[in-house]
Amino acid sequence: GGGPDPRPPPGCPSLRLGARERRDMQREILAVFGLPGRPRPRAPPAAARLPASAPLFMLDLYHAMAGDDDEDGGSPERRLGRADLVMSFVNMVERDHTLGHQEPCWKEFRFDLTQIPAGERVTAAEFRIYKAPSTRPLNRTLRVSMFEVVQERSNRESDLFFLDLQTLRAGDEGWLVLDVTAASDRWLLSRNKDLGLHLYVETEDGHSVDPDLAGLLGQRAPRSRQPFLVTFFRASASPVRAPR
Amino acid sequence: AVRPLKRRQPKRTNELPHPNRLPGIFDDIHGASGRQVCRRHELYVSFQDLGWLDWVIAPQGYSAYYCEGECSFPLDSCMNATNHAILQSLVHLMKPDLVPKACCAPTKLSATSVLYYDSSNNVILRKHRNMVVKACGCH
Repeated sequence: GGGPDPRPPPGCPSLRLGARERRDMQREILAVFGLPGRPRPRAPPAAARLPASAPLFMLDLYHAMAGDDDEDGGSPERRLGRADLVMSFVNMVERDHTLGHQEPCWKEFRFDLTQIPAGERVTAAEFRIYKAPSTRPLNRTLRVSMFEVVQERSNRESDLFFLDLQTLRAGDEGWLVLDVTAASDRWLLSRNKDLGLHLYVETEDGHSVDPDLAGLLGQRAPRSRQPFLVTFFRASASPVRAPR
Repeated sequence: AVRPLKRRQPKRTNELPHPNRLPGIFDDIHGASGRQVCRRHELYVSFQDLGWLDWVIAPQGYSAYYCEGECSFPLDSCMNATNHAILQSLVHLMKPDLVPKACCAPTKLSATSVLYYDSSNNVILRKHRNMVVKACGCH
């Protein structure tokens, strides 16, 4: 207690925790935070700290949520939909289906969803991909649609479930946000699987366009422009700690 | 012999046994017993001290605060106390061995948020409710 650097009153033996007690204390405090344990990020902290797209976006959300923390403060529109957990998924495999110039061409993104915590309800989910001005003078309006892969088929195209459609202009630049909330019902049912998304781009008169040529940046983009998935959760049951 | 007048037994009254001058809001915050009256105190939880800064992106720690102080005079104007706490404190004054004082505890809590990496390097933002004491009082 006390000021920023509380000193034990003179004469009282200063309490020095041993390594094991410190670890026990950390585990207790992690339990209060409802954190599974002390994760060890794979990439070395230096590399992990490069300004990557997901941490940058999440840091903005953190400041918005921190401003929201005071329950009775925070203007309603700034609330993150009452979410109490936001996860951004960066572990993604990207596959291009633009070879052989067969139509339609699309980009496939696969996300590892095994980290989604149990007992949380998805309130919103969005796929964020950076749009640079397109390299070719494509005609003015483009339509970007997103589908969820429901079932892969060996002898034909996969079964798809429509998620979102956005219209943009070939010269636009900035983050394109596609709403994939509708896909979350299936995640919670088949947790062990990953999530497959197909991204299509076509012109107003229905011709399929290679997403790369339309200026949509995939995994080869700089870290601060790579696509990622963001999911907003609301704890369905408040994580009550088991009595000790 | 004139019988001495019977000394009138002092009427048992519920008068408080000791001078019950309540420390007003302009007095110092130490109650009559020299202890501090119930109020909020600074408590900083440092993620740096916990060695978490290699996976917690923000914040570096947060002020959680704690409540401490006497509830001897719940009627004190600078302290907020529930009616029950006032009653309990009064009954405690009459029967100190049977009924404990009311205790100093949080009356308003708010949330705090933590941004961190999970073991797959996903970035997670978690809001934790009831982690910051906003106000203390006697319960």
